Amino acid sequence: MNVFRLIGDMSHLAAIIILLIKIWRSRSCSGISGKSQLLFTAVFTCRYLDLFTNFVSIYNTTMKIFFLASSYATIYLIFMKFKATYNRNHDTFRFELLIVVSVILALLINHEFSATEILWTFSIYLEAVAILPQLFMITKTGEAESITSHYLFALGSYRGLYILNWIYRYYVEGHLDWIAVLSGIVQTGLYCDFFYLYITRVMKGKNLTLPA
Amino acid sequence: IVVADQHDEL
Repeated sequence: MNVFRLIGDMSHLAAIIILLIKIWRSRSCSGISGKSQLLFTAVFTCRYLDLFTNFVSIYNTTMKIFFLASSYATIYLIFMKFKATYNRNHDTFRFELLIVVSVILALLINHEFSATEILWTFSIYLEAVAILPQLFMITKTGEAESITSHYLFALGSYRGLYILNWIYRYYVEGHLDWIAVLSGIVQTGLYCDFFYLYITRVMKGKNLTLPA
Repeated sequence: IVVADQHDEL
């Protein structure tokens, strides 16, 4: 554990909590892509199956359980409890394509051709692109509530901080997992436009509206 | 260069 990874994890945790608070307080999931949340739930489910086979630390286990539970809770809020507020007609990204491509890539490019390893690899590839339905939705509506943009900023920062963690681990521990590193770079890259808008608008107290 | 032999990250 190093400082980049810890802050990255905290940022990830903060993102999930911000999202749950936003939905719970406003009794609404308006502006949130249910498809992105489904993809994140699939990511956690496939990746954290190793809860049963591989113990790393109390910290690791606790975080995994929290991420799994919170992602299922989010899905419940969006598709059941507050489903009347879900903007289905704006959440139109063809996310099936992301799943198909991630499955194919995981079968072709992995560290080891075993069930658990392919599921892990699939989760890494899928996570890299899971935010696309959400970003697409914002592009379509042209705006996002400020709390939604805080959520996205925290979520995007997490993988960016993990890149610093991977650089640190490469030099200090000789640890390199190039599947995670390359996917993490793609994942962080997808947020670049959003980061720019967040820093130039939201941080100055303006709303996140896209230039026409 | 050591490739991760187990996944210890989240």
